[in-house]
Amino acid sequence: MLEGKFEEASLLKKIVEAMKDCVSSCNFNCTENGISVQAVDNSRVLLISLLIEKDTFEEYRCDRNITLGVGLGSLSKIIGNGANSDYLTISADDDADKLNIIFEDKVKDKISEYNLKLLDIDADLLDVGPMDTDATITLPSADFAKICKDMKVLSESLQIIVTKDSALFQSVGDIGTGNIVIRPKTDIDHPEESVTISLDKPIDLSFGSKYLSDIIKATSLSQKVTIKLTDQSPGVFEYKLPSGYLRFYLAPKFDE
Amino acid sequence: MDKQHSILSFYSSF
Repeated sequence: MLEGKFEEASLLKKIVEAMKDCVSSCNFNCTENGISVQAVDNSRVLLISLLIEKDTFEEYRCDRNITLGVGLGSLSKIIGNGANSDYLTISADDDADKLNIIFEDKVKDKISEYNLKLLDIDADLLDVGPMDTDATITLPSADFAKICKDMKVLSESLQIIVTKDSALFQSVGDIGTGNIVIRPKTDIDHPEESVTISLDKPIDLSFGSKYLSDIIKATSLSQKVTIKLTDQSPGVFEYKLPSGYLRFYLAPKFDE
Repeated sequence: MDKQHSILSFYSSF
């Protein structure tokens, strides 16, 4: 038996909205520690890794490990029916073929209950393990989203060049070029506005703009995004949850 | 010309 109660439906809504355009369906792996998802997008360029730790939930129990195959478009439609501030409880029996979804209005005496048919999804898990990182940038997620949107008008690729004291985002396209430089900044009054750059090795990596457009759909999940970059390796874009994370692993573009 | 690599080429299956 799985049962997880979110304090606010908005959190699961944001998670699903951030994932559903990259991945149409995925397995929710439920254990006593929480719920995790790993899924690769249809073009096999972007990998999503989600961890919702049990502390994220107001109440959580999972008696036995269970895997729930979920169509994210369908889940999105159903959870769109609840108000952001509602309690949202998901539950499933051990051998369930459906996921129960219950919204509780905190003011009105109103409870809404839905069932989502589960899918049988055959998917390999990839070992993304801990990896060495050459450069790590942490910046406001809204700023990163704007950089990606602004650069996308110029080119299908966004080049990220990190040196000791700056990160340069560069697009070179048919209509012209664009450069945005950010530098480390500590804002004591507004720590969410701070920018940090740590560097072991200078980085020059290119990523597909259309995949970055998918990644920044997670912006509302966290005020900050952490970008981990390693030469000729996937970039990791991490949005922290109250307890857990949503990470995107994006394969780079480079000459062989 | 840069080539878009597949994420599957970087990680192995469990």
